[in-house]
Amino acid sequence: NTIFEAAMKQCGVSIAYNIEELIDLMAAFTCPCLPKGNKLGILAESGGGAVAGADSAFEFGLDIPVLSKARQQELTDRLKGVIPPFSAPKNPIDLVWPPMENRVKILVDCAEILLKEVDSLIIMDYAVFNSDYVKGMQDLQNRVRKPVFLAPCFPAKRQAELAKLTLKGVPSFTIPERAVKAMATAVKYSQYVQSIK
Amino acid sequence: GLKYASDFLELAKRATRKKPVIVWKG
Repeated sequence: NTIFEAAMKQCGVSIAYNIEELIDLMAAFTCPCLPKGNKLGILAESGGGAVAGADSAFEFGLDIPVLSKARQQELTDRLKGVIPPFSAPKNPIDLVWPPMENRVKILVDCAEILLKEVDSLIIMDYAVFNSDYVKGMQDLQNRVRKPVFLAPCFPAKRQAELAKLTLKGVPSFTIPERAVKAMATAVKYSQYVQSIK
Repeated sequence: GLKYASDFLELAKRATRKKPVIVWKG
């Protein structure tokens, strides 16, 4: 097993240890861009999801950097009067249930600010999966050329929407840990590709 | 066996330059 894993690593092959991981990796690699480094941003509407994601990031070797003061201020300014003032704008970012009105724009704006200082982003939200949401996420990813994965809340009721987003190049996962693990594998593959250039 | 492994690794190296390759270790 050690020899097999070493050989696969030397060739840049990603290993799935069970069928669930195989599906997750296939979803992750539908993304049109790879993370250039291991700095991960987490944008959540649920503090628990953010904690689960951060713990997994540590486990799989991803870094969750605290945002610079300038970026924290940018986020605070964007969210002023939109969400309660006790949210921490450091990373992970907890949006504390933003209003339904303009929700896609709020998520996209915050994501864009966060992506100025990280290589990839995982969003955990309660958004309504309409065409605006899909387009907003696609446009964001195409604009910043950094991968954005989703791990929406209430995934059991949203299998069809998750599949739709994944097919549009925005990989979506049922729980934060699976999104983080898949992102960590994408980072490893990206590092391999950079190392052979 | 060694020939098979060697051919496989060469193929994998060529492939991963272009696209991600996943091995399901089932």
